[in-house]
Amino acid sequence: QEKFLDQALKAVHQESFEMKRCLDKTQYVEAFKHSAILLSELRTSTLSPKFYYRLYVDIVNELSHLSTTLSHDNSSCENPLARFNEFYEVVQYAGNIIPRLYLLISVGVVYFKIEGSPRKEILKDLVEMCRGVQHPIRGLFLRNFLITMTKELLPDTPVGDDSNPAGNVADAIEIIIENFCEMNKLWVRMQHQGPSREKEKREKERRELRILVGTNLVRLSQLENLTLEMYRNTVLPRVLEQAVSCREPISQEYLMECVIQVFSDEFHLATLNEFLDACAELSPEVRIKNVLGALIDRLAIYATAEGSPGIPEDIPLFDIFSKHAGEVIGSREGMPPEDVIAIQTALVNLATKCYPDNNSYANTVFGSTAKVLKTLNITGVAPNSNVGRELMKMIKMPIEQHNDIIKVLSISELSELIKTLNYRGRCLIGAFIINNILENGTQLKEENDVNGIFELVETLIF
Amino acid sequence: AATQRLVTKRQTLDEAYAPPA
Amino acid sequence: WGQQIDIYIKFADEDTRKKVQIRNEEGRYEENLLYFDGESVSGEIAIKLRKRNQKYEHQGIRVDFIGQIEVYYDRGNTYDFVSLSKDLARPGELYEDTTFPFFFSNVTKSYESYVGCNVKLRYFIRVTVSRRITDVVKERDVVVHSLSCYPDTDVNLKMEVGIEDCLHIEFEYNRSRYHLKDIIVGKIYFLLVRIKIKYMEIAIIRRESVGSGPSVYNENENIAKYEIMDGAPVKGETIPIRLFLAGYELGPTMRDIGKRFSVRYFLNLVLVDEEDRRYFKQQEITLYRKAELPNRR
Repeated sequence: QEKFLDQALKAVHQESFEMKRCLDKTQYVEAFKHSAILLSELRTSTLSPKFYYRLYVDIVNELSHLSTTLSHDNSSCENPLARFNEFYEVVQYAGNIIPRLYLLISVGVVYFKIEGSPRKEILKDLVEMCRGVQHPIRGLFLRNFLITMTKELLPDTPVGDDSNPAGNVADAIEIIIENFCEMNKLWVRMQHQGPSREKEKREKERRELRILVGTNLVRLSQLENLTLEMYRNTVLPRVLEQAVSCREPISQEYLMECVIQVFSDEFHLATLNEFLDACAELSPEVRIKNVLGALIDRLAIYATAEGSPGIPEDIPLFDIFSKHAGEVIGSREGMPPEDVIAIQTALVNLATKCYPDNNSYANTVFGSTAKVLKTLNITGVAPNSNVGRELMKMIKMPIEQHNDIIKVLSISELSELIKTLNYRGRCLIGAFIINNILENGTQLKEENDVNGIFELVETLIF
Repeated sequence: AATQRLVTKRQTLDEAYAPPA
Repeated sequence: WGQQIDIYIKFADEDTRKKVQIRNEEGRYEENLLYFDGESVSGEIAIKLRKRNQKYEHQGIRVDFIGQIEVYYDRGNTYDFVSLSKDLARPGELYEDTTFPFFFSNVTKSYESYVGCNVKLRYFIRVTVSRRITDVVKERDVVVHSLSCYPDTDVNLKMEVGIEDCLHIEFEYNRSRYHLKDIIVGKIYFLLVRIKIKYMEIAIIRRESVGSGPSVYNENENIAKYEIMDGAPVKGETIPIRLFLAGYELGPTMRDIGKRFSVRYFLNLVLVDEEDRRYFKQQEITLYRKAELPNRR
């Protein structure tokens, strides 16, 4: 791979030198020809995604010289509009599609910036013409180049504002989502390529490329005039539609996590039901606990952040999550118990962070978890097992959150859950509780409190 | 003229994400 | 021995008339004056004596405007579809350099100049100085372009084609007639894909047919190859086509020229699979040279 890459880079640098020479002499068409040759290296099939990325970065760097020079030379040109209209056509004479489209994007971006150019048409054209590249890796990098180069060009004016000839934020959303849909399609298609014995290798490569797809969502989130209504009515449904329909776990898990990461807490709070409904439709192989956990963690941080308005009172957050978590767990027959508990842990996290003064939510979760374990006939759980690790985390959570064991005592179901652990597990929890009391200097003034604590640490006492 | 295209047919989601036949 | 002459053919508006490049039989480019159908062809013939103070005897001087079809494998049998002649001088002697004007009025030039693989069509001025033994002949070519004007309304070319259970596509090109600087706008829609496609391209093929009836000889030449898709699509995919004809050396479609040859153009849509098998669909298109509308004030 290193050898292939070196050979390609050598050719790139040679042609780049010629390209720059032609640009210095304002021989633009000749410069385009040299650019097309250096871009031809991106037609390669010999490089793995990681090495293709290195080649891509180098080539994009060289190509930026072309864009910069073209932009700079505009100022001295009598009729830049006519010139770039011609350039936009001339670069399409290139016989191979990869160099042609990279050049089209490079020239198109400069053309876009000229006063009077058909901006809306250019943006739309660039997105549509990229359909010609159906090869997953080459297509992903090409469209990534597109979304990177057009970052500053996307119209970000409110709907109804006609001041931008490129359109308004609705047009920008349409462009980005179209690009996103095509990229996700190519990314998922990678999964089906190649022999089945190379499945793991393919999946690893796919994970390396996920950021290329995610960049589209980042770009959407950066639109300043993206309103909640647009997010709820257009952006989220389109993204979730792709995530659910692709029926591919790596893509689904990444897209859901990406949505959680890039969009604002207010958007998430307003669209919880839609998002969680989609979670229930995801592939069984998706680690749904990661998705739900990520969302809950995010909202929990939001709820407790300094200066945050907190969770609006009209949003019964716990009830929503609890209901959907139940649906998700119910719809996945083969869900491992540790994943069930991980989801419950996330709910406890939500309850303790968002509703610190009301332990009834946490209590509900502990109660239902104990029931689930009973139904699954799980008892004597070892603390270092998969289930055990999750249980330990869950049990410790309210204790760490409150740092006041007296408050934790109101979670009556906690002791039932502790009893599902084996001897060692119960001892560890007992020690944890006692250490927490000592570290926090919690004073036990009531007999009931003492009895409560003794119940929690009874294994140690016995 | 340099941006002329014909209208494309929409691809259904099933078609888009189906494994190659 | 004896006096010798050099003949120079100069056209009347040589400095102002447009010149165009045309590829000759050897593949080199030549630049010649451009004429259109109906234009008069005029100029002067200059005959310069190489030796001073020596007369030059001749049996007559003639100028011809000829439009000719020449088939390479039958060079002796040229067909002059245009042959206009003017006598410049009766038999006599030349004592000094002499210039003879010529004028062919409103000459019909029905066909476009063409240099192909097996046939060429050319227009030229030929000056013949007749002598007793060997005539002195000088020729100078001009290029003729044929202009056409078609209405803007034109049907698109749309067709579904396929191999059963294997590959079905619907292709569409926006027109069936294109001028030489036109843009082919089209799309390919995949209805069924059960082969591993590597890429897809459109080739422009020129087919030169020489002869008639059972003795037609066809020669295909790939003028262009234009990649329109990289990688393997799935069902429901639409691939856009935008091919600028101005980027290629094309001429207009020529049908049954002088009942001797035709030049036709085809778009060849080619899909290549992972094992380099080629699946193709050829479609004839008509190319024409567009008459430019005159500038109106």
